[in-house]
Amino acid sequence: KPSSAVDQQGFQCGQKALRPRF
Amino acid sequence: IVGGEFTNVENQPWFATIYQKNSGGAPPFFKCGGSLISPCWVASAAHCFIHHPKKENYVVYLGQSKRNSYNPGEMKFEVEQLIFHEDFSEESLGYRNDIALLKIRTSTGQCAQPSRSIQTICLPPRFGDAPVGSDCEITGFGQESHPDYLFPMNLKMSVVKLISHEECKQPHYYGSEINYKVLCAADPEWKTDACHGDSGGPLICNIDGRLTLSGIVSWGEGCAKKNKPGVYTRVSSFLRWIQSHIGEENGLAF
Repeated sequence: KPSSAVDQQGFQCGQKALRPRF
Repeated sequence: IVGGEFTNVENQPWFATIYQKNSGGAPPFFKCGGSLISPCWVASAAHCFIHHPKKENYVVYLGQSKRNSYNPGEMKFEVEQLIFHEDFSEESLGYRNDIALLKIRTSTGQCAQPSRSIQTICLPPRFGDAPVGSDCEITGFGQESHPDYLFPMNLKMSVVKLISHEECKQPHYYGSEINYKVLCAADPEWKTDACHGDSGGPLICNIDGRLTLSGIVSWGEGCAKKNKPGVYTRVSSFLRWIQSHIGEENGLAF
């Protein structure tokens, strides 16, 4: 059963912190 | 990484830099790459550690864009457990079952904390790899050419394409060295590739819109050499093994 991508302790697997577009 | 470009670890926030401690008090030296697959676990290649199998020999960093120096936001870990695949073997040309798991914890007993430069990478669905021809990313502090002896100070990344087992098993490629528990990937122009020192690092492919750890840098003949693709441990073939050691309660993301 694929768990959600938001796993424990605030991680979101495979997500990169996108730079805010100023 | 031969070819490719320099990058910031925020582009590969799951990348782990693994150092081997020196007995004589000199600073630890860079050993291999790895990938954060859950807050307390890093996946890497067994061949990185097999000749010095004691967990006390290693230190792991997350959040490093520049090796052997301080990186704002980095986290440093000792290795609490070092687990090799029990069927790991060195073949004539390459390795088999080339996968290892490192349980990491800080000096205060913490696991990784998410930030702009620290993130887990998703595991692939069981036997669900990206299709042949998919573009996948590789990352590491490995050599920029072969034979070389210097490792770059800054992190590099590049893009290679998955190639079929049929192509990779051709006699003038790798023949019978290739089995279905590895993936082969290369640049169609043979201009970019993983290289010595990138071992253990990630092959990241996009599967159904999710960045996924599809492979672990394992071996290859030379680097960016015509008809000699990079060979990666196929993570989707080891999900049961990974889960048997980490279990689901530790925040694995499938």
